Amino acid sequence: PHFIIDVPQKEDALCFNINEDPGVVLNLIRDPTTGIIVNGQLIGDVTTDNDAGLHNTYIGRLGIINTQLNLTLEVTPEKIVLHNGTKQKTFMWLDEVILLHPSLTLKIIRKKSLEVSLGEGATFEVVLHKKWKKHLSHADFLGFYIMDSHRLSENTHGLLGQFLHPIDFNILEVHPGSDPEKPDATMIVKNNQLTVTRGWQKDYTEDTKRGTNVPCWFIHNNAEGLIDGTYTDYVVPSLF
Amino acid sequence: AADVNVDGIDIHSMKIDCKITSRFAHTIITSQAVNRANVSKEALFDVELPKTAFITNFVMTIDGVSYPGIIKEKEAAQQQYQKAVSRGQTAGLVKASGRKTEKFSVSVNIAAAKNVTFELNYEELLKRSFGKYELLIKVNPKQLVKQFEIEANIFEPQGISYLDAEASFITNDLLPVMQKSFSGKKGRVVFKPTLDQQRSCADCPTTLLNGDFVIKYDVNRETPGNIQIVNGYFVHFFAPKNITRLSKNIVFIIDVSISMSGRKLEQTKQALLKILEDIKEDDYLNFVLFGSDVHKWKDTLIQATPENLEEARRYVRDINIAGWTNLNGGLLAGIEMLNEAQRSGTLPERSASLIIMLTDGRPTKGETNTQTIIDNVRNAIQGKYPLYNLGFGYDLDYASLEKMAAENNGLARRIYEDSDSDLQLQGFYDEVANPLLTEVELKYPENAISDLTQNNFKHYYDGSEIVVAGRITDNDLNSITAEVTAHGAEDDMIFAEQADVEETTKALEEREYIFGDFIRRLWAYLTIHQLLEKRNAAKGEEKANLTAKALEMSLQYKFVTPLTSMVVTKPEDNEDKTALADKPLEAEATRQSSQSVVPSYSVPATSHRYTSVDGD
Repeated sequence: PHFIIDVPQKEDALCFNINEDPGVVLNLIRDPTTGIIVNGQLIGDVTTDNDAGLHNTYIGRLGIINTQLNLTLEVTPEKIVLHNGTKQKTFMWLDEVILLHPSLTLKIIRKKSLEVSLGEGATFEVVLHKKWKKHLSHADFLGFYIMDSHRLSENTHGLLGQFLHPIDFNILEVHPGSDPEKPDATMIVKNNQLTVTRGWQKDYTEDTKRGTNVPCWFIHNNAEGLIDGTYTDYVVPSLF
Repeated sequence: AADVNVDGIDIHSMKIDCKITSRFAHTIITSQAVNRANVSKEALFDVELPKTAFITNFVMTIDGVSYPGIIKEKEAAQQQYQKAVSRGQTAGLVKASGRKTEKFSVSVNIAAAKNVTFELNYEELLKRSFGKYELLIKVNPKQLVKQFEIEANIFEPQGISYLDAEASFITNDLLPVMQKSFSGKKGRVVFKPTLDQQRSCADCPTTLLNGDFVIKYDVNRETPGNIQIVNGYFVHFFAPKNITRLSKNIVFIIDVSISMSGRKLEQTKQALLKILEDIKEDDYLNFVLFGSDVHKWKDTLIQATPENLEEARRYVRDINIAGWTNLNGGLLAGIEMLNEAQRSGTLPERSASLIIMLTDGRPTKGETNTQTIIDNVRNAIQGKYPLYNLGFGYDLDYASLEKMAAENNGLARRIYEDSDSDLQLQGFYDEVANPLLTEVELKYPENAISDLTQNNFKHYYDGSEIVVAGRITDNDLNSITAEVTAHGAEDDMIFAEQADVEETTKALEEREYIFGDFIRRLWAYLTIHQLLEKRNAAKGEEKANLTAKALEMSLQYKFVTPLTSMVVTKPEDNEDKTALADKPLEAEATRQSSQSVVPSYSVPATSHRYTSVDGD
């Protein structure tokens, strides 16, 4: 999956890919103070046996948890399941519904997106990407966007959560890269010196089909040097 | 003078000659260049003109042979030259360039030792704002010019009360070079720096002449209005002074969707806080914020008492981002608030109500069909108050905002994303901050007048001016009487104005200041602008009729408008090539071309940016 990190104080964005095997669960957000956790499980392209080589992976299943309220939300391209203690509610992507729970608001836009608000100041959006009917190798997958993070504490971490704190970086020595449209540069971040590439990634919140290009500095090697530790540190045993 | 010559081409002279008569400005930019090289070279004519102006003529003279531009119907011109376009032989000569200007550029190959003269003509009606008319000249000659000159001659029958000129590039050394004078009806500004005075530093081959040259002036106003008549056409300028200001009821409808996050929201807050400082105690106000949902500060409009303003400031400081763009919900909530206040009679009887809406994106929540939103807004307002739409940045449907504002007696304005966006917002508010009159109607003798431009105005604001022009159909008419009715702060008002045809014609007979039928051209300019505005809001047969009329007049008066193109022929080797000069539309504007100086790895701001994980 591709990650886009908005850096408002720089009016710029960073981006990277995490390449892991299908089935692996990555921790995206962990806030011990509010008890909010978001994990994502990867899926890959549906490949044939003789199809070898690297394959793209995507978020195929999302787990959004509020441990303090004993709430869990499981989102897959097929359905949305809310567990509230022992009670369970299931919604389909064909539903157009707003659920006003005392501590959670769910807004499902039929076949497009889901907005989840965990009280004031913590709002996420899940975008549903449906495969093209005739596309043999592609599977349906999900996108996850942090719309509002005010309620999350300063202890928040995770592959996305760590970037909710201000991050500083400097770009030096912009020079031509292997692609004439994408210059390379040296980035100084967290006392590391990285070679980065100017490119863009897609934001699908506005246009779920075509997306909107977000210009960003791409960090290679699974964001090594940008993220705290390495990406394997964010692998967790299960979605919940 | 060796360093005047850049890459073989020597710009021998550049003259910007402007004649203003009764606010109607006719500008001619002439540039002469000589190829000093012994091979053929490309000469470039690259100038900027105000967006409000219409190009009227362009002539290129190469070694004594003239190649005039020909104004044609846009579609016909494009079809005729489609072949050339498809071969890549022609490109648009005019492009939107800045906040207030568009760029006209043409280049042509000049044989060794040959010369070329470029001449561009354009016309515009100067608009009064904050009590002054402003003429903007963009100066950027690219190299030192042996004879550089700006000359503006102003003739105002009412008499000039104030005249000033300033340039963004002016230095102390250059101050004495700028000559400004006015007396009675005439004013003059001349700027004619020598070659050495143009240098960016002593012995430098580069020029410091790069920036805005602005002339500001105003006229005497002994009477509330002034009617001028020449050759069967009249113009009525109406700008009464010493009128008690009306209190106003203002609803700010502000987009707080996620795309407004960061600097845009901070600048909006700064502007609103500054506006709150300037709001008068007898004004009423409220805020409606729309993101995914719609939030009202108060349920009803409330008076701007010091306590309420303090609370408003706290509210503005706490404005936060809230999801998607529910434009329809925000607008309808704000309009309904004013409607309800009017129904319940809670607002001062004599006051001006208005709505200022600010958005930076397209509707993404609630009703998203733009035409439905436009219909909803029109049906809700029903002509009762003007709606001003401010479009922040470029990621929006500006044409729809223009259409919606035009349908509701208001206007749309683009707020450019920049460090001064907050000042742009305040500046717009200041223009409408002091309503003096409402429901202004200017009436003329029906049987003697035809082809009148707009003569009904919802509001008249302090520092502005209402302009109405028309044609006199009665050849025996000795005088015109105008009657202006309006609602003021204390009473309804009727202003009467009379002008003697013979007398006003005589008063304008100072030939050296008059460029032909200027009142007729002023009338045509104003009529075309208003037809084009109405056309934006019209549909079907009405739209077709407005288009036909605007096109006919554009061709008749030789204006390059959005409906016409000017075909420019360029001699190239053995074959003439053609290029088209079109009028760029504000609604189609993309980010300013000045941003192209930003290195390619920089970030054009996007509408929505979240920290996220997704896949292609």
